[in-house]
Order: sequence, then structure tokens, then C-alpha cells
Amino acid sequence: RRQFLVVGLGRFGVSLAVLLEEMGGEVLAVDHREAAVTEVADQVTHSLIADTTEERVVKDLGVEHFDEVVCAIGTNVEASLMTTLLLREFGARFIVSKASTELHGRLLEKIGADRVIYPERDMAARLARDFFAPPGIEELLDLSVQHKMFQIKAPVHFHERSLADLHLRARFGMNIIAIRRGENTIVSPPAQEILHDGDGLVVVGDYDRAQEALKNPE
Amino acid sequence: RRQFLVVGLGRFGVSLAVLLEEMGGEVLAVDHREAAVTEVADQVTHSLIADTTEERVVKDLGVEHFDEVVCAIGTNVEASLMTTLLLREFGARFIVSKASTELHGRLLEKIGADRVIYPERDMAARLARDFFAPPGIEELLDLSVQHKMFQIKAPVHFHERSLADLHLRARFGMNIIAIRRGENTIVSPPAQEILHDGDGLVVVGDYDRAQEALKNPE
Ligand SMILES: Nc1ncnc2c1ncn2[C@@H]1O[C@H](COP(=O)(O)OP(=O)(O)OP(=O)(O)O)[C@@H](O)[C@H]1O
Ligand SMILES: Nc1ncnc2c1ncn2[C@@H]1O[C@H](COP(=O)(O)OP(=O)(O)OP(=O)(O)O)[C@@H](O)[C@H]1O
Repeated sequence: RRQFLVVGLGRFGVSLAVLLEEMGGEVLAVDHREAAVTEVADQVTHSLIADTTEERVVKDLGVEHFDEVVCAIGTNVEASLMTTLLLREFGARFIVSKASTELHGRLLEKIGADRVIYPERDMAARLARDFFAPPGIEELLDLSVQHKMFQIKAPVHFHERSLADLHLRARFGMNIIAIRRGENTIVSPPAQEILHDGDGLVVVGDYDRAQEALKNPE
Repeated sequence: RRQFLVVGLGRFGVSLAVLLEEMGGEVLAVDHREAAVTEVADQVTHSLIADTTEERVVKDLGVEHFDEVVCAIGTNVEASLMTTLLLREFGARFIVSKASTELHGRLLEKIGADRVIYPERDMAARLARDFFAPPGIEELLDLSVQHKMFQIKAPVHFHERSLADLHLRARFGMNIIAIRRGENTIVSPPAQEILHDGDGLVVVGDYDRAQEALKNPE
């Protein structure tokens, strides 16, 4: 079984510790607040009340035995930095640390975190993208600066017509990656595939030209 | 310009308010802590120190004029619920509220939030998936239960060979959606495209069979 150490049991730390156990991992969850440890104790393999800014505590954790170590202390930047440094010094193989600000993140990288994550900033970016996505277009992934992957509902003027017949790539630069139809997903659909009402089209292309395709009944 | 109201200027609220302005929106940022408002005042169009659990305050905000309203109050569940209810009662068009736990989220839905978001839980899920993704495979998106989209580096036994020659779909069920080569991305590559050292392959398929393809030098 994969071994994980999660230090700091706030909203993020608790979600992570419980999820890693559910996925089959073995988790040691640590926090200096008794209430935080009691909340997860019956959902993880091991739990411990301890202050991870103390050298002796981190030394006794045996951090080198864990596949991944996560420092999920956020608001208390000093505790986050001290803990991350001690995890590095006592031989953790891979450290992921949560940062509250860009400056906090840069400090964590300097002292040896292998990966820094920003839950609030990333959610803000995703929400802002959703707000500005054009109507009718559900943003899925940025493949590159020019190529966005998104989903649209097949507009009425696509119904009962084949992909070949619609010439979507030539006319609108739209590459159809998959068709979502009810419970099924047809990946890399053949050119003669007929589109139906309710089909979700997973597309790689450009928003503006796709919006043209949505509007344009020939 | 799109109009946004962001209430609650913690890490998430601040990131969101600033980002929406950068993307061209007009933001009113509100918090009952003066320090929180001062931090963003010069990066948003409007800012206000006020307690949004007071009816008179929400009434005077004119919430019906905003395209989207976001309640980013997290730890203080009571303030989050009272604010969300008042936003709904005074005619907000679309309300997004942040939740700290599943129960908090269910309460927010009951009282009228149009969308509930969980930044910590979502980041925990993403990190747990990365930890359990097989080596050499970078998870990108779940297209459906059976179809994962992921990226692999073209292994050495793929170099200088064409996609047609490798028969990746027939042999390993791998649909090549795009090739990432340096600064360029080739979407829906033609069958005669030759793969080179350093190519990133964006694939839709199954992890186990893709791992077989990575190992198998014919
Ligand atoms: N020195 C320490 N040793 C162990 N645990 C600590 C220490 N300092 C803080 N913690 C714990 O880390 C957890 C998360 O810290 P904090 O609340 O500062 O971050 P947060 O970013 O607000 O969390 P989240 O956003 O995940 O709810 C808390 O449960 C806290 O008790
Ligand atoms: N009644 C209220 N009126 C206005 N602002 C409020 C009210 N109650 C709380 N806030 C503000 O909301 C902001 C975020 O709240 P809180 O710190 O409880 O959430 P959080 O989930 O920890 O935030 P984050 O994770 O984004 O840092 C704080 O800046 C706080 O001052």
C-alpha cells in the first residue's frame, strides 16, 4: 500500500487524508489541535496530536518511509515554513505544501517543497473562466494558448447530419474529439457519424469560430 | 462591461475579485474587515466595508444589477448562510457560494445558491488523483468513466515512426488527440505524422493499456 503523511487537518487536509485512505492508501494524519485529529481518527490508519514545528516531533515521524508528504497548514505561514523545512531536513521523498499567497509559495519553493499548491487561487481562476466563457460553451481544458478544449450542445442545424457533411474543421476550425450521447462517449468519431438532438460535442478549437458555428444555420 | 459583486475577501475572494477585474469585469468587493478591503481597494473598481448579514446593507447594494454575485465567506458558516439568503431575497440574478463542508453546501443549495463551490475539497481530489496516477502518465481530464484523457511522453520505441505505423488505437486503444512539440500543439494529427523525442502525446484511452504501450518495445 502507498504510504502518505498529511500534516495540518483544516478543510483541505481532512479532505485529502480521507480521500487517500478511500483510494487504498495508508495515511498518518497529524495536527496540534486535538479536535482536528479526533474528527479524522476513525477514517485514517494512523493519527497523532503533535506540533510539527518541533524538531523532535518531525524526527520521530520517520518521514523517509512515506511515498508522499503533504503540509496542509495554510493561514499560519510560520508553522507551514518551519514544518516544510523540517520535513525536507529529515529526508521526506516528496513534499507537497499548500500556500496562501504567491509570496508564501515562493518561500516554500526556496526551502525545498517539491510542489506548491494554491487551492483558493486555482478555484478563483476556474470560476472566473466560467464567468467569461461565451454562452453555450463549457470550458474543459486549455490544451495550449490557441487550442481550447470545450463542450457545446449540437445545435439544431447539426441534427441528422454527418460530421463529414458538416465540414466543421474546414469551415470553423473545430476538431471533434468525442461525442457524448446519453451514457455513452464516442471517442474520435468516424467522419460518417450522424449527429442527433442532445449530443454533447467535445471540441478542440477556437471559441469565437465555434460561436459562429452555433449561430450559423447555413 | 460585466458587473460582479464579491462578498468576503479571504484568500479566495481576493484572488477572484482581482482576476475578474484583470479579465475586464467591473467588481464591487465587500468585507466587514477594513484591512481586507484596503488590500484590494486599488485593484477593483469599487470597494466597501460592510457587514452583509445586515438586511439594510444588502438592500442598498442593488444586487439585481450584477451579472454574477459571489459569496466567498467560508469559516463563518452563519454569515455565509445569512448573506446568501439576503442576496437571493433582494434579487441577485446568479449566486455562487463557497462551502466549507458538504453539510454547509447542502444548506446553501436549500436557501437558493445557484452554484456551490468547494475549493479545498476539489484541490484535495486533484492531488489524490495525481498521487495515484500511474508513473509516466499525467492525468488531464475524465471524459467519461471509461475514457480518461492524459498525457505521456513518447517512449523511445515510438521515435521516428508514424502514427499509422504504430497502430496505437488497434493495439492499445489509444486515441491520439494532439501532439505537444515544444511551443507547438498539433491537434488531430494525421496518420502519417512522425513522432520525435520529446513529443508529449495527449491521449484518450485507458491507463492500464497505455502503460503496456509505454513498456512494450515490440
Ligand atoms: N504547528 C502545527 N503543527 C501541527 N498542525 C498545525 C500547526 N499549525 C497549524 N496546524 C494545523 O493546520 C491546520 C490548517 O491550518 P490553517 O487553519 O492555518 O490553514 P487553512 O489554510 O485555513 O486550512 P484550510 O483552508 O484547509 O481549512 C489546522 O487544523 C491547524 O490546527
Ligand atoms: N458578515 C460578514 N460581512 C462581510 N464580510 C464577512 C462577514 N463575515 C466574514 N466576512 C469576511 O469573509 C472573508 C472570508 O471569510 P473566512 O475567513 O471565514 O473564510 P475562509 O473560507 O477561511 O476564506 P479563504 O479560504 O478564502 O481564505 C473574511 O475576509 C471575512 O472578514
